[in-house]
Amino acid sequence: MNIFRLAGDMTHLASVLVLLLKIHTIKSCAGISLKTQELFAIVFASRYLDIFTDFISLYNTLMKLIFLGSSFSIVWYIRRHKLVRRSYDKDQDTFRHYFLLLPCFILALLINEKFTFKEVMWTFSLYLEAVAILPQLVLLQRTKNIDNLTGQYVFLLGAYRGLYILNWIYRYFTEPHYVHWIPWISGLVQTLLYADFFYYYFESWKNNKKLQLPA
Amino acid sequence: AEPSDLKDEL
Repeated sequence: MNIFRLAGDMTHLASVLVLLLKIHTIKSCAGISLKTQELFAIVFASRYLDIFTDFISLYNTLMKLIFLGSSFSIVWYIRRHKLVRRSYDKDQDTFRHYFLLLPCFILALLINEKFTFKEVMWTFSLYLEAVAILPQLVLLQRTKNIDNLTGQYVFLLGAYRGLYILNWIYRYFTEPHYVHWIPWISGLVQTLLYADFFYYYFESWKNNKKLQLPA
Repeated sequence: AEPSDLKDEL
């Protein structure tokens, strides 16, 4: 494992912790898109089908358990927790996320490295993860006061994707036969979706102003 | 390395 990959995993982990901190201690999910969280839960459930069949490393298994457990508990919190669900911006979070599922699944059936159940589900999870942030970005645009934790959460998610690209570049030059067009292109699309957010995030940071995205 | 060993990533 290289430093980019580790840093990417750690920022991903940090993003989840920031979100759980906000939900668990402040009992608020204001500014957080349930649609995006549901898509992430589906992403991990379909990607980690190999968790009990293929052992890679203790690190790998533990991280998979963390991402599965955290994504489903976040969805549970927003839907079921008495206080947290009250802070959910239901009227603003209107992205039709179900419409992303079918196109991603069809694309995974058509474009994959191997036509097996596990491989198609894995590819589906890549395509879905690439677009899963869209409801969250739309909600951010509609939010007048983006609180710091929400801004940091999205920033850390974007940083995680950027670091994974550096990890792929590093692996490409250090490992033989390391070519994976499907995750690379979907990962690139995923990272580009954060570009606009990053721009305004750094602007607000530079000018010491509150983060706000233009509608 | 095998051509498809990306599964060690998360």
